[in-house]
Amino acid sequence: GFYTDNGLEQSVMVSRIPHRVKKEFQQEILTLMGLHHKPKPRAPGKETSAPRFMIDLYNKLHGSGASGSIEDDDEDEHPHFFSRTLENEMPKLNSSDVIMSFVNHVHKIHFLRHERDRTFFFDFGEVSPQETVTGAELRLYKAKDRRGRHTTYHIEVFTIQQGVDEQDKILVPETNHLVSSDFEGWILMNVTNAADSWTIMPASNMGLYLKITDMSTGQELRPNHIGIVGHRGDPDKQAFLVCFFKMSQQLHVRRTR
Amino acid sequence: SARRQMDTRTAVSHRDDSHWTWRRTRRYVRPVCRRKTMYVDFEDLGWQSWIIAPEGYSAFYCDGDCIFPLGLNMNATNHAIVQLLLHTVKSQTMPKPCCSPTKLSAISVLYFDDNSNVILKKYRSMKVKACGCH
Repeated sequence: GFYTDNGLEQSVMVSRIPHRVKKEFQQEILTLMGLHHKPKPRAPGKETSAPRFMIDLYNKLHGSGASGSIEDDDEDEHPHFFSRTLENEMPKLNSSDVIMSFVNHVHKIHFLRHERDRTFFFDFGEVSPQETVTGAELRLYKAKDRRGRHTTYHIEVFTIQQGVDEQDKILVPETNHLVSSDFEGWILMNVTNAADSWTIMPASNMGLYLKITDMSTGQELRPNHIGIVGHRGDPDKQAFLVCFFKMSQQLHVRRTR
Repeated sequence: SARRQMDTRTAVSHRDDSHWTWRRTRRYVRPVCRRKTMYVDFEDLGWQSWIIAPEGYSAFYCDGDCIFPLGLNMNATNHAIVQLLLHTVKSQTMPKPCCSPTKLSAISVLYFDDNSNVILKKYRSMKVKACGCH
C-alpha cells in the first residue's frame, strides 16, 4: 500500500516492509484518523440514500471526484474545512469540520419497531462528546401524492423521551414543516437540538417520531399516504440524517502514545 | 568557497536536482533537500471495504541534504544558515539543518463506520506541500 520514488522518477511499491511492521503502520494511520480499529460496516451499499448523498457531496467538493483533485485541499487557501463553493447550497458547510450521514436503525430499537416508517433511530454512539453539532437535517423523500388532491400537509417531528415510568415515552416537539401535496423531492427537517443532546448525552437518544396532518381535514395520515418513502421504498430515497460537526481544538492535537 | 570550487571541478554531470549526483570519484552524493513522492494506496491496504474515497493519496516526503549554498535548497529558513554554520565549525557535535516539511495540506476522506453511517472528514497536515531546511 505504500509507493515511493525509485530515484528514476518512477514510483515503486515498498515491498520490503515486514508484515508486522506493515500492520503497525496501518494501525498508526488508523489512529491518525481517530479510529481504534478498521471499521467493519455491515454490507454497506453505496447506492442507498445516505452514502449517495455523501459521495455526491465529496465529488462536488473535489471537482469531478478524481483523486488528483485532492491536491486542492490547501489549508492556507481554505482556512475553513470545506470549500466555499457549496456555501449557498449548505450554509453549515463552512463552519463544519466533519459531516456525517446516519442510516435509520429503527429496527434495532424494540419499542420503535412496530412504527418503522414514522419512527427513526440514528446511532450517535460513534460521535465523540467533544464534537459540537453545528446543524442536523432529517432528510425525507416525498414522491407526488398519488391521491391527486390539492392540499397542504403539516409534518411534525418529535423527539422521543423517557417518561416517569420506564414504559412511558413522551413526545417533545422538535420541528415542523408545511408541504404541498404536489411537492416531489427531499424535505429537510431541522433537528439540530435533538442531535446536539444525543451528542452530549447519548443515553437520551430514544429516536424521532413523525406525525403528518392533512391541513384541510385535520386527519392524521401515515407517511406513505402522502408519498414519503418508507423502508420498503427505493433504497436511494430512504430517510436519513445529515449532521454537521465542529471539532474541538483538542482533537486536532496528536496525543503522545 | 574553496571546497565549492573543488566540488564544481569534480562534478561530471547533474541530471537535475532530483537525481543522485554522479561524481568522478564514483561516490553518490545525496541530492539537495526536496519533495519526493510517497503514495499511500488505501485499496492495496485492503481498506476499500470501508474507505469510499479517495482510493489513495500522495503523502510525499522530504529527502536530501541541507548543504551550502542554502540557496540551492528549497525554502531554507534563516535559522538553517546559523545551524549549518555551526555544523561546519563543529561537525561532530552540531547536526546539520534538517530537511523537513515547510508546508502541509489536508486530505478529506469519505468512509463508513461500524454502523454503516458515512463520514466525511478532513484531516489537517496529512500531506507535504513543500520541503525546506530547518
